Amino acid sequence: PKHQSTLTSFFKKA
Amino acid sequence: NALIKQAGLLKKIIDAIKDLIDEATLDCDNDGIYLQAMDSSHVSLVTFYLKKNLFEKYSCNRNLSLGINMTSIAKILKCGMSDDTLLLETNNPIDILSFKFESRRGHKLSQFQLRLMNLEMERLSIPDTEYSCIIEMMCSEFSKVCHDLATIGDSMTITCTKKNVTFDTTGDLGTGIVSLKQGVVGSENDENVYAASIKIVKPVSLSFSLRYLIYFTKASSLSNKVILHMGEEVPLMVEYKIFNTYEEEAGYLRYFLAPKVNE
Repeated sequence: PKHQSTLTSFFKKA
Repeated sequence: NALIKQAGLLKKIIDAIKDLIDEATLDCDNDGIYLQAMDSSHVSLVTFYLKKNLFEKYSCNRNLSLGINMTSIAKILKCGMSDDTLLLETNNPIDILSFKFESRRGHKLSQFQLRLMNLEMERLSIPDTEYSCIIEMMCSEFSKVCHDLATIGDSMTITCTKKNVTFDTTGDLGTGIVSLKQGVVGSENDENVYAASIKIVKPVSLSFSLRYLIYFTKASSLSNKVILHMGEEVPLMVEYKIFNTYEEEAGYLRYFLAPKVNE
């Protein structure tokens, strides 16, 4: 089974 | 102060994002208007850039950040006709955005004012990414693939190789797979037989939620092609280019979607 990742783990706060 | 020749274009752009995000800021400077916002679950992010040349007239003599409720701006844009010209203006103090629609023959003028919001938006920095695969295909084709596979499963795996791109899903009722070959099939003048243009460094296979991909296909009316950018372990970027009435490239609408990963 796969789980949905979130964007905050790829893109950091500017 | 921005004059757009066809109000319908701005309406299409807002309609393509309003179901994904509730609020956003329009960041305006002398080169154009930029928006970035994440959906409430932080799974997808939308950005658009409307370059100065999208507008018949454009001026912005200092940097502005306009807090907008997406449902509200969509309601106002719905009041205009798609081929009306639309003048957007802010005043000082900057607490409203005014919309002046003028019909093509000049017989009808309407004006609406949108109350702006004070938003503390969290801005993410999107790193410059060298994507392994860049796939260009017809918007209508991408939309059909997503809608078809969503009738079978919840997520879709996109696999890109040098020869083709495949989209597949699995659900309770069974499976579905669609494959598009690299290149143009048949006459080059007939875009209806265009399959997919693939630029590839390395094959990639990633899974994504179809619910989000279907949201993104609302942008299909902006352009006839969509560009999918994929890389190992990076979010998918789905890009629709925006053109002005002279068919010059005048910005983009980009959606980023976090992949589904193994537990």
